[in-house]
Amino acid sequence: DSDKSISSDLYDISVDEAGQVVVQWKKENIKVVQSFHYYIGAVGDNSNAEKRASGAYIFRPNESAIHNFIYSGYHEIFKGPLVQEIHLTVNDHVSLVVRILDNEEQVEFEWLAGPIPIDDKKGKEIVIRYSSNLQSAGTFYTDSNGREMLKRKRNYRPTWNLNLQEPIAGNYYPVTAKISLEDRDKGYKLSVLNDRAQGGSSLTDGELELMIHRRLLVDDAFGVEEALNEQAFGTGLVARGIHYLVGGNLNNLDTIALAEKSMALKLSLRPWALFTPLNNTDNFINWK
Amino acid sequence: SDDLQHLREVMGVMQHHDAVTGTEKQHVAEDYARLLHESIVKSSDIISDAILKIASKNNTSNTYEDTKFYSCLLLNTSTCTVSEDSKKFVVTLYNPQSNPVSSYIRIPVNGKSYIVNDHTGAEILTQLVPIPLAVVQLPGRKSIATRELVFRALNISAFGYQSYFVSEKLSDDDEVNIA
Repeated sequence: DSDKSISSDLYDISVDEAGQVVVQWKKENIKVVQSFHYYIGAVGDNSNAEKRASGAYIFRPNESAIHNFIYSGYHEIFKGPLVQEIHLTVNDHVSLVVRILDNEEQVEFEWLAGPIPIDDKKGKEIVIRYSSNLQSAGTFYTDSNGREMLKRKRNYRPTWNLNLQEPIAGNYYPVTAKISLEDRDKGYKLSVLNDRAQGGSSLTDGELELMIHRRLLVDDAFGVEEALNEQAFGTGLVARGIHYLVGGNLNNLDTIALAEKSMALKLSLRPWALFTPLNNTDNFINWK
Repeated sequence: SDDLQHLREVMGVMQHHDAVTGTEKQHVAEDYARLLHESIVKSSDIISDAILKIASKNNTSNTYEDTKFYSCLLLNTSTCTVSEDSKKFVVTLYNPQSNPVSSYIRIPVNGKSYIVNDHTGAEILTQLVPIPLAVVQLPGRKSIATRELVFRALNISAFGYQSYFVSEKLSDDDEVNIA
C-alpha cells in the first residue's frame, strides 16, 4: 500500500492525479507522460470532400481538437523479483498495465480499449499519447512496413507547398512497427514500438501518438458500404495490445538501432507457447 | 495433408487487400475469422507432430496423451484451458526467429503457487501477477484464471524449442483436503 511507483535502474514510473502515467528517466533529464485521448469521427453524407465521414478507409476527426477522458478509475501496484506492474483503470472502457521487467530496457504499455460507448451517437477513435520534454523540431520518423525509417515533417510534403486544412488527419502516417523522434540538442531518441499496424503521428514537438481502437457509425463511401462498427457479444469490440517505449543516446545510434530491431522482432515474433497436460507422467524427467 | 492444405488456402485468401487492411465488410471479417480458426485447429495435430519430431530422438508415435502439444488460441484474453485445468503441465516454447531469444512468458493459471523447472530439472524464478480486472470481466471471456504465472525463458535457440515443467504447489490445507 505504501508503494507509489515502480522503478528500475533506468526509470521511475508513477500515476498522477489525472490518471496519466509519468515515466522519469533516472540517468537523463527525460520525462514521458503517457495518456489516453479520443477523437470524435466526422459525420457527413460524402457528397464532397468537405462532407467526408470518418470510416474504414479514412481517419477524419470532426474538429482539430482532441478530447480527454475523465479519470474515474484507480490504479494498483504489483512488485516482484521478475516484473513490476501498475494496473491502471482509466474508466469503464480504457485500462492499462505498465510493466518493467528485470533485465529488459523497455517500458511495456499493455493497453486495453473497448467496448467504445456510442450511447451519445458519436463515433470515437481512441489514441495513446506519449508526451516528452524532448524538442523534436517538427520532425518524426515512421517505419516503412518494418523496413527503413521514413522522415516525416509536420505540416510538410517534400514535393509541394502544403496548406493543411485538417492538421490532425493530414499529419497521420501508417506505423507498422515503430515511430520515433529525436532531440538533437539533448542527443536523445525516443521510440514507441507497436505489435500491430496502427496510425500515428507527432502533432506537437516531443510527442508521439498512436491510434489503438476505433468505432464509427457512418460509412466513409470508399467501397465498404458499412460503418466501422464491429461487434461481438452484443457490444463493441475490445482490443488489447502492447507498446514498448524505449529511449537511447544518439551518440550510440548503431547500438540503439540494433536493440530496437531486436525488440521489434521480439514483439512481432514471440515464442509460440504449446501446452501438454501431464495426466500420466509424475515428473519431468520421465516425460522427457 | 488435407489439413495443412486448408491452412494454405486460407492464408491465400488472407492476402486480399481487404483482409490485410481490415476494410472488408463485417460478415466477411467474421467469415475470415471462422476460416482462420478452423484451419489453425485443423493443423494443430501437424504442429504437435512437428514439435514431437524435433523434440524426440526416437521416432515416437504421437498416440500417447502426454506427448500432445496444445495451442492456446485465447492467450490474448489471458485464457488457456490446459494451464487452468492442470495441476501439472509442460510448456514448450518454439522460437520462430532465426536467432536465439530470451523472453518473458505469461501463463494464465488459477492456483496460488507454482514450481517451474527448466529442461535440466532446475527450479527457476517465477512470479504470480493478478490478471487485471478489465481483462477478467471481458465480454465473452470464459476462464477461471485469475493470475498469470511469469517466468523468463532463457536462450531459446533459433528455430528451436525449450520445455518447462510447471506444477502447482499445494498448500498444507489443500493436501489435507485432497486426502
